[in-house]
Amino acid sequence: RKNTNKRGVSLKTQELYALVFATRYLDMFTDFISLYNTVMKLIFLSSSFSIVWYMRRHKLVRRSYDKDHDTFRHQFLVLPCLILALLIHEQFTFKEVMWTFSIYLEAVAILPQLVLLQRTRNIDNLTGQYVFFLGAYRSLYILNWIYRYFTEPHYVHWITWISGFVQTLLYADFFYYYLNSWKNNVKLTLPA
Amino acid sequence: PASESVKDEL
Repeated sequence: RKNTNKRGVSLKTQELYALVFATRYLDMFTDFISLYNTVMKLIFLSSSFSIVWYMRRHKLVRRSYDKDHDTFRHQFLVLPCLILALLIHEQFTFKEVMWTFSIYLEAVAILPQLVLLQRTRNIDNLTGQYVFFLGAYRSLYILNWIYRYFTEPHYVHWITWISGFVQTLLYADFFYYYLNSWKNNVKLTLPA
Repeated sequence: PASESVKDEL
């Protein structure tokens, strides 16, 4: 709140994340898995939608949001993911295709944010840490998938594994520069 | 289907 300079955060990426969670958690009210699962889904949905609402509606934040640099066009990511989900999925049902779409979209949703960081170059600590933990979240899933692959029979899910791996790869160079800046205790700057 | 078998994942 106090850092109303939202210059570093990409509204485009926030909107893509809101779409990812909206299309992935369609079965939240029909299938109860666990309290943790339901609570976290509500947290993911409420946090992503409130960030979008806040960045769009809040007068102070809207003015400082860097809209002339955050110009990545959603449809360049949404349409290919939708087409891919219609072609490659495990079952041709609305729920399964929507879920698969959300898996593909999450893998690339960070791109507008990474493009914005390279354009604005002034990466303040909050934004840098935010992007770092967004990437760390999915890379920790890879550790979980490896563990489950070796401990549970028939635990093979190519769609989530490949998408999660691609997503983590997209962060690779950001992780490299972020960890270097952290190690050398210098300001994080990405190459143009 | 995948959405069912990994539904315990967020």
